[in-house]
Amino acid sequence: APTVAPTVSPEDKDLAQGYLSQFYGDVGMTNSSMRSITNDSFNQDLQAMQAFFGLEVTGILNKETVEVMKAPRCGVSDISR
Amino acid sequence: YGHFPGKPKWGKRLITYRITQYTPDLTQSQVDATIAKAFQLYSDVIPLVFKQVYTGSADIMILFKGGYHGDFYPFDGAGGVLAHANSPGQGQGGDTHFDDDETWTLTQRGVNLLLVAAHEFGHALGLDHSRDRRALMYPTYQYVNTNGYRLPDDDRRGVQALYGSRSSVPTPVPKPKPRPEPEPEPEPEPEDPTEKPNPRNEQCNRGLVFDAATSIRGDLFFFKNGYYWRKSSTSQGISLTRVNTKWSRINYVDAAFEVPHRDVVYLFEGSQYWGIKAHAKTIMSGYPKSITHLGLPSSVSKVDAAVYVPTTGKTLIFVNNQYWSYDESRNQMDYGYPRYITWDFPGIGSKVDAAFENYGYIYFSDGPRQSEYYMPYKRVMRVLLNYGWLNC
Repeated sequence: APTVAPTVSPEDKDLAQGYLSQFYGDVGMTNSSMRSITNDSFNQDLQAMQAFFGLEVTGILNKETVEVMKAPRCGVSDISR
Repeated sequence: YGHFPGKPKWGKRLITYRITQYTPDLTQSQVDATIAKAFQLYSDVIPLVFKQVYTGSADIMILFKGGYHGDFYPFDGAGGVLAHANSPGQGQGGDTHFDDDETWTLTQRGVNLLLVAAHEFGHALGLDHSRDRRALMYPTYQYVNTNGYRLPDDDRRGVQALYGSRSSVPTPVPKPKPRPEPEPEPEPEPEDPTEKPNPRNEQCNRGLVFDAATSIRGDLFFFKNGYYWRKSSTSQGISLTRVNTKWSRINYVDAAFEVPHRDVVYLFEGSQYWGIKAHAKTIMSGYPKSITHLGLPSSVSKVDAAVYVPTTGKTLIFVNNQYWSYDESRNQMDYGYPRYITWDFPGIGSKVDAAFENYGYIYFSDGPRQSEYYMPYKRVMRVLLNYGWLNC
């Protein structure tokens, strides 16, 4: 059992995975089922996203990060492709 | 700011765009005017010219559609992704798509079209997302008041790094190369002594005064004494034609203007005006109409000049030393008119004989003199002579 209560819901976790694969994923791998989402790639992409938006770079999904992910935005990725 | 890998950019100055699918949230002319304004944020600072086309393919193809819309990036319903665009390039390069599951507005309600369109056109010109929260190219949407909106510094520097900056001197009208005079057409015999002389000999007269002027699908028409010179955008020649050989019920043209997104041009003679389909150049049914139909008072017996301004969606109608503003999307005269010309158009003179729009500038003729006016700056950029357009 996790030592600390999860700070985000499973839905937000799914949202985050979709968000990162769409805007921080590797070229052409927009479909999350195609990308083998491993924890380290999730954390790496999450850190890249937190750095881009000037959030605290923890690699851990928290409320502030989820809020940014829910904001309406442009569909072009944030990492140069 | 950021650029895409390899810094793709457009290798030419005239960029065409075409809106192939509109949103039901706004009128077509509101969308046209807003898209034109979004492009103008860039043409104000870089030496590119953006021109809307209505048929065929364009450099930047624009559409509003929800869900799947023909590329590999389907939209996601209301919220989330609002729009996306491709970086510059052939084919789909520059193409811009707006999610029509959003509610597109011109205000802070819903999603403001000007702000999102300006962001996406940044991509279409070669800008990537910026990390500067104040920048237009920041990835997430944030409404700001769009009255008098200008490109934020970060974005301006980013796009000027690609295209250089627009010199304060406006792009000169391409000086036509001297051409051999076209074969003179047989002089039509004047039918009645009151008829005004054929203006052929006036074509290269420095004192030439126009009766009216307008664009029609990219060409320029200059009216004089019941004739018109046509300056083609494709060939170099200038042709002279008698108005009533083209439109038999019209003899002299006092004023003319084109509403491009409706593909219609309006010609005025005395207290009447005609609507003409621009592509077929045929008079539309129900015309002529009285100019009072536009909301002009019955005391007005003729219009001196008229011009449609794409970025505002308004038609300016000039009579003596005053003018009216007609809103093409609401089809009615704006409140608070007439106003004196000198109040709102400093430097163009106190009356207007002819007016037309060309590549974002408005040209106002007062006698032989013509003022090139830039609406966003509200100032005269250059003073020309009318005859300068006629390949003299």
